[in-house]
Amino acid sequence: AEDTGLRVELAEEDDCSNSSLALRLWVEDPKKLKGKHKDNEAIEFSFNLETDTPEEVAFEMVKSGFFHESDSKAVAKSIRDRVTLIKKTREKKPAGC
Amino acid sequence: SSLTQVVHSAGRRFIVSPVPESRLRES
Repeated sequence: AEDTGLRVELAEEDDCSNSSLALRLWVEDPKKLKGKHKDNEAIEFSFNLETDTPEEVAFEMVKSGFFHESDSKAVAKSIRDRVTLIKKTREKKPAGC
Repeated sequence: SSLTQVVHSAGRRFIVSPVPESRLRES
């Protein structure tokens, strides 16, 4: 959240059994967002490492009214950063997480 | 619970719930 003001974390333990993850996103630093958004609300969603893209999820969140169009890049970046970290963790610990 | 709201968009499900106080950074 240090640069986007958004925080993304695993909503459930990653058992590495499949490509689907449960993630949770919320606004940690409202001052860093440009458009209207709902404070104090966490948005939980599933993310498939093989088929989903952070941009697509961000677009759906903007369409659903969670964030303003001007923040979709920040939302996508926050999701991308977390997914990249999870992929690296999975590569390091192939024996399950 | 009444505090949780489910939103569907293009086949994706978003579950909205309050962020626990402990997780909110003091702004």
